[in-house]
Amino acid sequence: MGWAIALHGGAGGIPLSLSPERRLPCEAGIRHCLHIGVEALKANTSPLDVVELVVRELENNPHFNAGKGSVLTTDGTVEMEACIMDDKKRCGAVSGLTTVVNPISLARLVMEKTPHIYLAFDGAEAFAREQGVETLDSSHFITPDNVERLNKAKEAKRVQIDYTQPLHKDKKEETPDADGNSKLG
Amino acid sequence: TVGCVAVDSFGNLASATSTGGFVNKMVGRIGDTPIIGAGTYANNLCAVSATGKGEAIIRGTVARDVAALMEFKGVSLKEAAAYVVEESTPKGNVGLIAVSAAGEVTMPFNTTGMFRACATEDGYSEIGIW
Repeated sequence: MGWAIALHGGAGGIPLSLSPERRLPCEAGIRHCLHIGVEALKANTSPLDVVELVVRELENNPHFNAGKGSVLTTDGTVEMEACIMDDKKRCGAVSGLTTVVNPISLARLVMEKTPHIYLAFDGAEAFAREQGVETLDSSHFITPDNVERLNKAKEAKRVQIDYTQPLHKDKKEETPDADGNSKLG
Repeated sequence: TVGCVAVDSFGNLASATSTGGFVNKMVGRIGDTPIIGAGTYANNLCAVSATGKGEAIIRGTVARDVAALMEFKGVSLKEAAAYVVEESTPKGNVGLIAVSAAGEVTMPFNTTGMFRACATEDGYSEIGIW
C-alpha cells in the first residue's frame, strides 16, 4: 500500500491521425500535471488538496475542455461545471458557471462552507462572489479553436464529446441517433 | 473534461472532475461531472472520475457502480472498473480513472482514446492516449 494518482484530460473519438499540433500540448499538459500531483503526494499533501491542485492546473490549460478552453453552448457561451468528493463522502458540486476561473475550487467551497452539496447558475455565481474567488469576463474562457468547433458542430447539427472530429458536411442528413447524438447515448 | 483521483499512504482518497460539457450543448444542460455517483464519486474503498458522454454516464451511475461492485461483490478495483466500462456502458461513451484505498490504479475506457496518466509510490508511471 502506498500513494497513487491518476488523471485524465477527456475521452472521445480521438483519431490516431490526431495532429502533433493538437496532441503534443495535451501530452505536455498531462505530464506537467502528473508531476505536480506526484510532488504534492510526496510532500504529504492531502489527497483532497492534491486533486484540487491538479484539476486547477488542467482548468488553466486552454487545451483541455474545462476552465479556460471550455467548449461552447449553442449560444456560443461557456457553462462550466465541477465536482469534488472525499472518502468521508463529503462533496461539493457546481454547474452553469460563466465567470469563475477555477470551478473545482468553488465546488470545494460549496463542500466546506455551505450545508449543501450542489449550487448552480445564478446561485453558484453569487456564491463565488460572496467567497471572493477569482472571476473574469466570460470571454476569457472562449478560445478561437472552440468557436471553430462550435461552428462546425452547428453546421453538422450535432453535439460533440471531447476530441470528437467534426462530421463532413455531407453527413448532416444522417439521423441524430445514427451519430450517437440521442438521449440514449 | 478533466479529472484527478488520488490516494495517500494512509488510504485517504479524493476525486475531482471539471468540464465545459459538450460542444453545442443546449444552454442549461447539466452533464455527469457534477452529479455525485455519475461522473464523480469517492468513498472509503475508491475514488473515481469519469469522462465521456454525460447522458450515458448519468444513466449508468458509472462512478458509483465501480464503488458498489467493490462494496457488495468484493471484487478488486480493476475488475469493478472493467465491468462498468466494458459490460454495463455502451461502447464509445465512457472512460474513467480510479484509485483504491490499497493504492491500485486503473484507467479503462471504451472510447477511441482518453488522455490519461498515472503514477504510484513504487515508481510506476504511465502516460497514454489510445
